[in-house]
Amino acid sequence: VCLTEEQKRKIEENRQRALARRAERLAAQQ
Amino acid sequence: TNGLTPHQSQILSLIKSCKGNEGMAFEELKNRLHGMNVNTIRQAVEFLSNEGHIYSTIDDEHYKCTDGD
Repeated sequence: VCLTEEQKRKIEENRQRALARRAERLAAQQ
Repeated sequence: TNGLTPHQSQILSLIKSCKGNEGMAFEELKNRLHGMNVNTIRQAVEFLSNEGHIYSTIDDEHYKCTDGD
């Protein structure tokens, strides 16, 4: 499937937010 | 061992196995997990998203995994 630049940008934003949440959760578990 | 329930683990593996750039559609998850209650799938997806294991892509019905891409 071909994505528009705008879709790619939004997806990358969502990915970065998810990575930040993951890091937060892992830190909270320490 | 990763703190996930068997259902959550299974769903995460399925999403991880999807290589397309828009990720896995919820509809496809349902089809692959025939027999699993839709609410159970929804709850697991929500949990995985809150924990940062997965994220939505083109809309709230498509998901990709944060590790391995």
